[in-house]
Order: sequence, then structure tokens, then C-alpha cells
Amino acid sequence: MGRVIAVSNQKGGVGKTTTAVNLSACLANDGNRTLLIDIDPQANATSGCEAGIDNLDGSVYEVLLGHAPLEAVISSTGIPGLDLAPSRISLAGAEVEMSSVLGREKRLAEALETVRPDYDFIIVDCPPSLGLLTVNALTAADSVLIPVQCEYYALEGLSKLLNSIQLVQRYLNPTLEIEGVLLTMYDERLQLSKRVAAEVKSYFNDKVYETAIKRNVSLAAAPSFGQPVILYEPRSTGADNYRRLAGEVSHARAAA
Amino acid sequence: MGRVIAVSNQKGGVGKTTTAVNLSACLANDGNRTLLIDIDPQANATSGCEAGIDNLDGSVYEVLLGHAPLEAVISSTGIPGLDLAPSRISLAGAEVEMSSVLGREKRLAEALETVRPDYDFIIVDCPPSLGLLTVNALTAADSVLIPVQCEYYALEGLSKLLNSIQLVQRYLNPTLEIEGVLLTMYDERLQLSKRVAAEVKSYFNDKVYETAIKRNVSLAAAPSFGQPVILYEPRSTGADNYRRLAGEVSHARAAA
Ligand SMILES: Nc1ncnc2c1ncn2[C@@H]1O[C@H](COP(=O)(O)OP(=O)(O)OP(=O)(O)O)[C@@H](O)[C@H]1O
Ligand SMILES: Nc1ncnc2c1ncn2[C@@H]1O[C@H](COP(=O)(O)OP(=O)(O)OP(=O)(O)O)[C@@H](O)[C@H]1O
Ligand SMILES: [Mg+2]
Ligand SMILES: [Mg+2]
Repeated sequence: MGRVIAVSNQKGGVGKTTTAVNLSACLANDGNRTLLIDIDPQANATSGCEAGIDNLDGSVYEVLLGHAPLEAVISSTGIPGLDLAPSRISLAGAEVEMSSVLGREKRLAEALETVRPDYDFIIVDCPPSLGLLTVNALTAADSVLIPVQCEYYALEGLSKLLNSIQLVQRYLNPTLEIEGVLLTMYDERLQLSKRVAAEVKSYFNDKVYETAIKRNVSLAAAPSFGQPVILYEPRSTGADNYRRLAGEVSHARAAA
Repeated sequence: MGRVIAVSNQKGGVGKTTTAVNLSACLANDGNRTLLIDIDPQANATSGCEAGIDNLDGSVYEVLLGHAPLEAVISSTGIPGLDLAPSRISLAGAEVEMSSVLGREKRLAEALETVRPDYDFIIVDCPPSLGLLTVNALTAADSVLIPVQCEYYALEGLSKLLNSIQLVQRYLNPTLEIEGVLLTMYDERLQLSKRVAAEVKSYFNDKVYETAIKRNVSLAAAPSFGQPVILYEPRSTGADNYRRLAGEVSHARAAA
């Protein structure tokens, strides 16, 4: 049964999409059957691996509103072992449209049931908010991977995110765990990076991945070519960092 | 009558709060009576100038729900000429709580009427979304300042933001204009920065400010001391960039 990991943090621009796209690509590269689900209306994860996509007919929007099953919107990405359930701008309207639907928080969880056996990992990229789309991802997930940018504002939002996770655990998904906390855009030359990293480690202890993702321009440039960094620049620091992270994530899985 | 400028872009982490806090501080420093309104539940703008705040009793949350007038929650910040209407975590619930309130999009606009004559500039920091809180800011505003990070994903979201601005112009605020488009985290050493900047300029032409905000660690470090950069490190590139931006914004105002 595929392990479902939501990549979430309501603070904007902390590296959620960059992590979802590149972790998925590295997991697939290691031989895991991997599905990337883009539940952010910005659809950045969709364009981050768009270069190889063959079919963009449906999207997660149709799935959440019950107009199509998840397997109908899944497309291959040109990366062996990596499939994508794309997002669409129309997803922005889903939060309002679903506000009166019964069981609206569990839509993604239900839709996943049929495809889960087909994958080893299912990675869900979330928007920068704690609204209904993120709640759907947290309700469907086994665990949450939390990217934390090594800057001050990113620290402040952590307690709010943990509160939301606790609410979902209590009312919607009692088995939800924290998969791990990932330091992103780490720059060892900056005092600020070191200070924030130290605070995150003292707060989360062994939940923090050994791998920190360094600030690296290849990670920012790869999306403009619609490719994960392991295709765009396989020998970059960014590619190395995400390969090592994929190793940590799959080992934790094997040990579980 | 104070000019109300909303700082908005639904893409996360593009420098909305950094711009709202530092532009406000520089406008105040130039002798303009300035009010900074934090309508983002993350409350980053509030903590970005918290060092000098004397009273954090009420927040924008109480104002939007009609429990208090705006002037009751305004606090001074220790920077002469700069006041703040703070945010609180409880604001996250406002979008749901206000969903059945009549005229819910105009709450901020109504609340501003009484304080507008007291200020030359009123700057509103928005969350990374196009939900009810941002719609309130766009409805109350004379114009919108759009920060655009010089990276690929930030480009993608612009057409969606422009669509939302058009909807607000048509249904809620016909006189809303674009105040300007601000390039942020510009790094002249990176091809990516130059490419994105060129695309933004060809799309927005003379709406793009001459001042680009360069990537500068003082801007990221200042919030951990609860100060705008002109107090934290007055001789930094970040402080220079925002002083120049304040000059452009007030000249455009004078010319209007
Ligand atoms: N390690 C890194 N080094 C350099 N740039 C990075 C790194 N990680 C992400 N970026 C860039 O930083 C920006 C923000 O990252 P990204 O879009 O992945 O964050 P996000 O959390 O998904 O944002 P949002 O909150 O809008 O969904 C992007 O332009 C991305 O290319
Ligand atoms: N010019 C700059 N140089 C260096 N760092 C910057 C610059 N502008 C902003 N930052 C840092 O980048 C991060 C994102 O900026 P900021 O929080 O202002 O963006 P935002 O758009 O308000 O994010 P959100 O979408 O979460 O509201 C912050 O840690 C901030 O300190
Ligand atoms: Mg994203
Ligand atoms: Mg902000």
C-alpha cells in the first residue's frame, strides 16, 4: 500500500513545490512507483514537471467535486515511475464550491483508495494556507513533511501548522504523523540560516532530516524548463540534496 | 485623504510582508503619516515591527467582524509617523465566520472611512491567497502594489492575480488601479533573475518600478529583531532600495 505524504506549510515560498516535485522524481528514480498530486490552485508542481506530460485533460478539481475518479486524471510525466495528478486554476473555486458538500474534508482520502495499491509513494503538494484543500491532503495522508525555510518568518508559522495538524488528528485522521521536518534554502555562510536551523532542531529534535536543502540556483531554474532538477542538472547540489532526502524518506519507510 | 495601497500576490514568499513593512517605515521616515494594516493571519507584518509596539489588545479580526472600530486597534510602533493595525492568529477563522455576513467584502473599506483622513498612506499586507481577506483589501484599496520575486514560479501566478483584480474592479471597486509592479529578490549575477525581470517589464511596461529590490540578507534578518531594515541596518542595500521605492511611490502620488 502506497504511503501518502502531504508536503505542507501555510507560510508561503518555503519550498513546498520544489520539495514535492524533486522528492517525487528522486523516489521514482530509485525504483519506487510514485504519484505526485498537485492540490494547489497555483499548479506550480504541474508546471514543474510539465515537460514530459502527455495528457492534461482532467485535474484534481474534477476529482474533488466528484466528476471523475482519480485514475482518470493521472498522467505519466516522461520520468519512468513518476505519475502526476495535475492541478488547474479552476481548483481555486473548489473551496467555495465544496463548502456545502457532505464529508467535504474526506474527498481526497476517498478518491485515493482505488489507486493507493498501484504506488509505493503518493506525494501531495499543498497551497500556502490551512483551508479546505490542505485539510483534504492532511486527512488523506499517512504523514506530513514540513519544509521550513531557514529564515525568521518561517519559524513563526510552525506552531500554527502544528495546531492544525492536531485538529486534523483529533477530528479527521487519528493516525496522521509528522514524516519529517526539512530545512530548505539553507545557506551556511549566513548567521541567520544557522540560528534558524538550530531553533528548528531544538524544537523538533530527531524529526528533522539530516539532509538540509542548500540554496542552489539550479533548483530555481529547473521549473522554467518544466523539469525536476535531476533531469535539468543532475550533478548540481540541489540534485544531490534531494537524492539524499529520498534515501532518508525511503529508509524511514522500510524501517516502519 | 490617505491613499490606500494593498500589497498583494497569491504566490507565496515573494516579499509582500517585507515590502509592506519597509515601504511603510520609509514613507513614515520621509514625513508621511502612515498606517500599516496587517490582514494576513500569519501576522508577519505585525512581528516585523513589533519591537516598538505599545498596545496589542485588539486586532484586525475584531474590526472585520464588527466588534471594534479600526481606531480602537491601531497602535504606534516606536517609528515616528508609523502606526500599525495588527493581525492575530484568530484572523484565520474570519474567512469562514464572515461567509454568511452581508457585504462581507466591504468590511475593511467601511472600517477605513473614519481613519483615512488621519493618514497620507495606508498600506495593507495581504496573505498568499485570493480569498475573502485579500478581496477585502482590494475592495478597500485605491491601488495594488504587486511584488514579483525574480523566479519562474512567481511569473506563472501573475495572470491569475490580474484576473482577480479585474473581478474586484467589475463587482466591488471600479476605481482600483495597479499602483506598480515591484521586482524583488533580484540577483544581478543570475541569468534567471535577468530573464524573469525582462519578462515582467515586457508584460507590465512602465508599471514596473525603476527600483528593483536586490536579494540582501539584512532584509531577511531584520524581522528577527522586530524592526524594519531602516532601523536594523540603515546603511544596507535593502534599506537603500526601500528608501528609493518610497520616493517613487510618493512622487507618483504627488503627480496624481
Ligand atoms: N533550495 C533552493 N534554492 C534556491 N531556490 C529555491 C530553493 N527551493 C525553492 N527555491 C525557489 O524559491 C521559490 C519558492 O519555492 P516554492 O515555490 O517551491 O515554495 P512553495 O512553498 O511551494 O511556495 P507557495 O507557498 O507559493 O506554494 C521558487 O522560486 C523556487 O524555485
Ligand atoms: N530582497 C530580499 N532579500 C533577501 N531576503 C528577502 C528579501 N525579501 C524578502 N526576503 C525574505 O524572504 C522571505 C519571504 O519574504 P516575505 O515573507 O516578505 O514574503 P511574503 O510574500 O510576505 O510571504 P507570504 O506569502 O508567506 O505572505 C522572508 O524570510 C523574507 O525575510
Ligand atoms: Mg508551492
Ligand atoms: Mg507575508
